[in-house]
Amino acid sequence: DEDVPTKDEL
Amino acid sequence: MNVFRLTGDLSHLAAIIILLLKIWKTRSCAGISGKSQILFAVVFTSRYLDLLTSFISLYNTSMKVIYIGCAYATLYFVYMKFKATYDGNHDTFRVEFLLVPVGGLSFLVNHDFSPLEILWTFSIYLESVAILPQLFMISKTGEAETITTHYLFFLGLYRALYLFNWIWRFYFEGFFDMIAIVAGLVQTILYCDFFYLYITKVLKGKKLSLPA
Repeated sequence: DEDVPTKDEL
Repeated sequence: MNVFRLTGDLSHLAAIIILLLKIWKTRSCAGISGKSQILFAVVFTSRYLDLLTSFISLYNTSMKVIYIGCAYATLYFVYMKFKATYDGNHDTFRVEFLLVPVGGLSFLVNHDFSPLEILWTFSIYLESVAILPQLFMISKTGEAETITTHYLFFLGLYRALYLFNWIWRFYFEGFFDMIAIVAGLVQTILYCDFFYLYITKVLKGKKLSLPA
């Protein structure tokens, strides 16, 4: 889903 | 990765390690809310399930594994190894008052209605309030050991630094995640009262004690 931000943070 | 993000992560790591060392060195978990520690273990577990589905970087994976490992090590200390020193009589915050609304909200307000995304959202919302049992315990006993206040300071500082990280990322990368930002703001605001006491008392060499 393109509305979901990537989860590169902790 | 920017300086706020990195120092935020390191501050978070420092908090977790300070707590583990405090318990290990004093052989005691007095003054520590086991309930907050359970909530943090739930936060890490539900957020880092993506360890099984996606690889972002060695840094990302290592930190997640360390956070989860330390969270369960802390629980082992509080509820098993040093259980006799756990001050359960003062750890009386009703966590269902957090879990139920946070669970409901994560179903209602999320980026995508999928199991992993709902669990991630749940972890973000839960983290923002997970410290409340600990703060409640301190307000109940009216005092905290200095080392416990250092733990709380770094734990609060971490999300405050993330707020600067998000401002940075918005300006320089056009990136923003409204769920994380709003929850991060709430989380940081909950620490403000404590920050004030930490700066005005603990940093001046006094023990943190609240007026009766």
